[in-house]
Amino acid sequence: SPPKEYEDEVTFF
Amino acid sequence: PGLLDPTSTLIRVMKSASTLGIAIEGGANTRQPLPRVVTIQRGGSAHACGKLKVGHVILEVNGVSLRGKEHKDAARMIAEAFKTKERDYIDFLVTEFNVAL
Repeated sequence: SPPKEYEDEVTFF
Repeated sequence: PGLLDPTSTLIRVMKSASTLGIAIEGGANTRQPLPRVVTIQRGGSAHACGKLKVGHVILEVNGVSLRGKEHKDAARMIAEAFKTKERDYIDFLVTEFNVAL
């Protein structure tokens, strides 16, 4: 899995 | 104390619609250490407010700093701020500059 600093999480509200 | 640097703006979003209508990215331990607004959806409370913009970096929610909060924790804070019946608004302290504060 990629390093955490390269994750791009997006959350919609 | 809040992060009242000169570039920050307090925006009060009234819960005028059934959804908040924003999307955020980032959080602690990512390239975007504080959550950034990436979408404002039409028909949502934020769109009706008209002040919150794509690109705003959220420093605080209802006076609570998001510094050091990972994405899921920041997201939970925003979701709970929208859900609570204690207030009919959410206060966002935002900055337009993408600085690592």
